[in-house]
Amino acid sequence: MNIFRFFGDISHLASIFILIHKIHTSRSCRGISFKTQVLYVAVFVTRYLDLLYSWVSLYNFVMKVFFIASSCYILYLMKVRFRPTNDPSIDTFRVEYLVGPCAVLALIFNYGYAVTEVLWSFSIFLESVAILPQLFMLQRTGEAETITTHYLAALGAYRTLYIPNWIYRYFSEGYVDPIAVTAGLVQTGLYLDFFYVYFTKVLQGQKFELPA
Amino acid sequence: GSGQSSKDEL
Repeated sequence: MNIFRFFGDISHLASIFILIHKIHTSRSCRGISFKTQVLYVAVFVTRYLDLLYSWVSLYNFVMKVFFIASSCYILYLMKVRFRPTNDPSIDTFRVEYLVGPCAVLALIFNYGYAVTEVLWSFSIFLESVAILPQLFMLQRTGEAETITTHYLAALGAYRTLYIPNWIYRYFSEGYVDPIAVTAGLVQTGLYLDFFYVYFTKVLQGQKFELPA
Repeated sequence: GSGQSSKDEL
């Protein structure tokens, strides 16, 4: 554990709390892509299967359980509790274009041909693109509630902080995970446009609006 | 695994 990874994880936690807070206080999941949230459940469940057979640390265990539980809870909020506020007609990204290629990539690039290894790889690739339905929805509507942008910023900060974490681990442990690093760079890259608007508009007190 | 994967990360 190093400071980059720790604050990355904290940022990830914060993003989830921000999202749940937004849904509860506005009593609405407007502006949130259900598809992206489903993909996160798939990411966490496939990656954290190792909860069943390996122990890393209490920190690791608690975080994994939290990420699985909170992502399922968000699906419940969107599909049951605040169902009328969820508008599938603007959540139109075709997730099969993400899941299919990620499955193929996982079969090619993995650390061993075991079901758990391929699923781990799959979860890494899928996480790197899971935000796309959400960003696509944002692009379509052209604007977002400020709290939704804070959610996305915290989520983007999480993976951004993992990059210095890997650089640190390379120098301190001589350790590189090419699958995680490649997917992580892609994932962070997807946030660059969003970050630009977030820093130049939202943090200056303006509404998040994309140019027409 | 090869020991190279970052399974201890979240």
